[in-house]
Amino acid sequence: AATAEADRIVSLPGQPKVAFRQYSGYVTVDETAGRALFYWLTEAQSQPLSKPLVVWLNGGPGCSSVAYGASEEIGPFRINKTASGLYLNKFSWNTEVNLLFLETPAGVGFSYTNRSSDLLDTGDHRTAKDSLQFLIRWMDRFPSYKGRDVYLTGESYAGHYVPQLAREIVHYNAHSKNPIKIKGFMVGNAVTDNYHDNLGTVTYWWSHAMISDKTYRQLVNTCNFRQQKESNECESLYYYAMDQEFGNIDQYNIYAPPCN
Amino acid sequence: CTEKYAEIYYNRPDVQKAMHANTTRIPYKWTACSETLNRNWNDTDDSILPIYRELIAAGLRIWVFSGDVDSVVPVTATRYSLAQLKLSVTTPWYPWYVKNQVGGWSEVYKGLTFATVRGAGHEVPLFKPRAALQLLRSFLRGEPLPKS
Repeated sequence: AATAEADRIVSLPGQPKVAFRQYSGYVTVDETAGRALFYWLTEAQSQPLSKPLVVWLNGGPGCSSVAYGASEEIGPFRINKTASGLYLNKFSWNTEVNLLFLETPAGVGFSYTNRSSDLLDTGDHRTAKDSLQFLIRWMDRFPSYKGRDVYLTGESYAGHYVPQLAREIVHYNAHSKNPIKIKGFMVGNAVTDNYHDNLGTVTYWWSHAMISDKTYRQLVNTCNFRQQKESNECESLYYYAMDQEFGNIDQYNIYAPPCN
Repeated sequence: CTEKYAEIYYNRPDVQKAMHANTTRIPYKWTACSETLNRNWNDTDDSILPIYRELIAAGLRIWVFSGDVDSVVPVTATRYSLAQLKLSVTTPWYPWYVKNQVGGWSEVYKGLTFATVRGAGHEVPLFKPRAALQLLRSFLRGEPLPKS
């Protein structure tokens, strides 16, 4: 409890007054390498003790849940245009739940490693293991969350992180005296299956009139869609489609201009 | 472009102090996405579908949603992938509603709920915050999204 209180955020610079509690800080997940993951907990706006814990992960890989999930999606605050302060998000998910943003793996955002080679060889496996260690040790710091319902949520490449962490938890629970009460997970625009994601993506581009029939046919006939690295012919077709046929749009929101 | 604001705010020393962040003086600026990690990602599963099958069998509640104006991981990609699970339908395809507007479409399978979010990009809660909050509420209750 002492370290939990040490993590208590009294107030963020430029933050409006709020009634809910918030905490942030580090949990060491690997002493040998000196890897520590950074979290930000915004408790539920009412009756936090009776509400579940929802963990939010952004993807990338390499992107920060503090930057996206917390600051422009589901968190209680938005950052104003001059970054001088914060304003309230009335559709924040902490109206319903206790919301934990985790920057994972080490190297993302404020999460760090003392072994710099970690930044060059981290992947799905280490991320899932470290994130499990984080949850186990975080709950030791916040024991009131032990036995509480836990849900994992996330988007994009967290379509990998979230199910992989859920599986780690299920396996951990199988032989733990203190199981983590995971109830489920929810993911959005989630990276799921290379072949079907890639085939579905070029089909979406064609069905939403973003690319020509010719380019669509060439992509489907040239690309393998299964492996990480496509052939040069396929890669150049992708570039042509994006540069010449999509044109100047925000690919994350196709009817909007890009953020320059 | 709001991530630009984050790049400024979270690099402010007073913000880092208030958040107990960067206590070891990390030798690089805080940034929304680490290029180093992204370019050197070591191992990645070709498919997550085997984990879905294992966790459906373990009885976890699984929801998948998709903002339908995202072209990076678009709704068609997710539908092609989920179709491989060959789950039986328990509530056939229907439009779901939020504040008298079509929030998207949804279908409930044995073991998984799928929903689109109309007009939302890659970061669904950024573009459709009210609809995203409805997703959370229905997910937590384990109930299908509202039909009206």
